[in-house]
Amino acid sequence: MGAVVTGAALAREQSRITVRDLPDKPGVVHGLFRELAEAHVVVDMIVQNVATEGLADVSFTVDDDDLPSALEIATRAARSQGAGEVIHASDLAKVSVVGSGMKTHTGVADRMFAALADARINIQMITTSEIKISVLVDQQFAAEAMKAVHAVFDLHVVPADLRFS
Amino acid sequence: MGAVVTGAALAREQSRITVRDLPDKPGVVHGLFRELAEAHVVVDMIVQNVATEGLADVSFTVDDDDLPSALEIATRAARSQGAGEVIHASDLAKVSVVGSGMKTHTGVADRMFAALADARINIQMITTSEIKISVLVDQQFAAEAMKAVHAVFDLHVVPADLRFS
Ligand SMILES: C[C@@H](O)[C@H](N)C(=O)O
Ligand SMILES: C[C@@H](O)[C@H](N)C(=O)O
Repeated sequence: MGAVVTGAALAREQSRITVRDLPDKPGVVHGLFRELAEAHVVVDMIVQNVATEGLADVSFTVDDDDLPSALEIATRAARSQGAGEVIHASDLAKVSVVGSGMKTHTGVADRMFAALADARINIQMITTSEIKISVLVDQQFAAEAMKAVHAVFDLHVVPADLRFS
Repeated sequence: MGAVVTGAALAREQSRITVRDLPDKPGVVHGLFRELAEAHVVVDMIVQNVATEGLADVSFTVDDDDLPSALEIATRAARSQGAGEVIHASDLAKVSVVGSGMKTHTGVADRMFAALADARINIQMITTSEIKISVLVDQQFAAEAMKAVHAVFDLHVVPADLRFS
């Protein structure tokens, strides 16, 4: 497979905040993120899957350092939007693979999933764009996950913290 | 905000398949996507949020035309992975905004959410990368959603189906 995937990236020290049971109605997710934006909290991954019985969970990641203020804001905003509980976790790592060839090749995501499966690393969250696949894993598996994705895509080892957009 | 967001894109005629209650253990999502990859099904968005009580939902999108075969494969693979129900929907549209400036500006996602909120358009799924935010909406709101994001980010109208990576 000629360089379909051209690089990998790792972001350590990530925290994840999940707001459960947000009402699946227009404007609700804006009600949550408006307050984070006004407080200039830098949010990285945002994930929402489809609602179940009219309620949806929304998760987002921030740097570990920003967790206390992000959590306070998210808890307040969740209450104002009539959401359920707000849960969080820290010491997570985002592992990504990038490559413009993904658009025209099937199975790239599965090769990444297979590499992590073989390494017995659990995938906590997944987001994708046409040229990038990101997963959230426990930070203790970050180096192993990077090694696994470098191997499956024949990538030369890049400095772990080099970010690809 | 000098051109933080430089463009928007629309992909119509999307279908969404959701596999509910996948066991949150290493290798399970590979078990689902391996079969789709082997059948050369072109998958676009993949979204997984964190598990609840050890079970996670995974959704992915395909072109409407590919739904029958993708659904058959996903239903078989879900059963082999011990998942719960498989649900789906068609006639959806993916609306995205792109811009390398997002990495250094807070609040871009919320401006998109605010634009859709003001247009009373419900967001069904969200996925992000550092330079792109994508949401899944009902296709009947596709044109309105594109108009709303063009307005809020001062974008000149681009041909709706022009894809940005
Ligand atoms: C759940 C949340 O995304 C809701 N559907 C909204 O549009 O705001
Ligand atoms: C749910 C699924 O993603 C599982 N955590 C896995 O790693 O395969």
